[in-house]
Amino acid sequence: STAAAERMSGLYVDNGFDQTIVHRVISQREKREVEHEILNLLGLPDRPKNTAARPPQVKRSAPKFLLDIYKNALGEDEDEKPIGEQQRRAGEFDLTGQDFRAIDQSDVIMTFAARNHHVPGVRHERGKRLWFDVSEVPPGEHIISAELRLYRSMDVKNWRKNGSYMITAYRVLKTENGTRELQYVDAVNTTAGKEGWLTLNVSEALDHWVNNPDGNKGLYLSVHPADRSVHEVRPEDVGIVGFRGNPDKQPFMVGYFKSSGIRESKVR
Amino acid sequence: QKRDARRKKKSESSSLDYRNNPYTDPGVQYNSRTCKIQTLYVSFRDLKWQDWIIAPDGYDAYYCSGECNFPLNAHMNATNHAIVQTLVHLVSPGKVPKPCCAPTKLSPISVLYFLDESNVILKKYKNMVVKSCGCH
Repeated sequence: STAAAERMSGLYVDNGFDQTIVHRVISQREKREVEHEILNLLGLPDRPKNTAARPPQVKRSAPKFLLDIYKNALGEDEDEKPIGEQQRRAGEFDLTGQDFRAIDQSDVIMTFAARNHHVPGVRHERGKRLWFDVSEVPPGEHIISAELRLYRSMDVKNWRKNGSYMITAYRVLKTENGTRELQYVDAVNTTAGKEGWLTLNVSEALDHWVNNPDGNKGLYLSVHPADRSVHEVRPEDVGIVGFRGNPDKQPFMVGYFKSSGIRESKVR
Repeated sequence: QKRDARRKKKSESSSLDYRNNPYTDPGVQYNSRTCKIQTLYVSFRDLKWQDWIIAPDGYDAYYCSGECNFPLNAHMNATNHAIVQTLVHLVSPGKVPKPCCAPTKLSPISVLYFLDESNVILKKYKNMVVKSCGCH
């Protein structure tokens, strides 16, 4: 950082023998300034939003997921060479070979917690709408892939815990006059007795939202019995945990990005 | 004792060779530190950044320090250009500086940090850890 170098130049001098020696000890204020410059260089110039009173916790599903990747899927020596297949563990989030490939290719992996974001004119039937704030995606990042992660719990009190279900994600397109237009994104089958994380490929939806922020009206989640014997059912009736469920089981989206190589230090 | 005496004699002789070497930079002591990798641990915890940096607590960054003096030994990992620059420096010390002791190989680190209350980023920072040093 040029600013940091200029600031540092007053603190260290060349002794004439091509050695840098300490000229004087910096003050607390200057120390804070230099620390801020380093954070700026890392792309972390400020404390995260809304965390001044209570520091964020790692108990939510999204931070837990990335901590799981950090612990289990990255090489210990942080070298260019990825960790060996046999050393990798699926972990709590059932990471697959496809996930490991995306992790290896990524320079940035970002999670987005599902939110209850009201969009005027959108009526819900039995399905669930999930909205994600993707405004913090760094500009110029190439999207490798994105997936929606949903947790299916066995803690379902009614009859619907049995049978097979098709979970389909649609992108909400228009909301004029209360009518809704949906575009198919991806679907996954789940069967009775299966508890754990389900993943849907939402790469196209994330790409659309990043490039068209005004068009971000979220995803519509529709659940049907696989044999279509009855109409759409509510996701929670088959055990899908919503954004009001247990913090470590809440739905979230994860995006894998390849860096453009442009340093995005923010101007202060 | 015999071995120590032999070693001492050899050391004195090599020191004498060094003093007699016409290419040795007179402004530099023989025992000055040569260019090599030095330990530096950057602690995010000490900097009180753990509120938003989840992992790691810190990392071994290392740095390169020392002098690139003639003759540039193999362990300095010197480039051909650095060797030529050293010779030119001996001819014109006031005009051309000695080569710099700098990293020759760097590796990345991954940092996991909070973006806001619930969203997190796992980001790979390239060229953050010094793996080896050399004269450039």
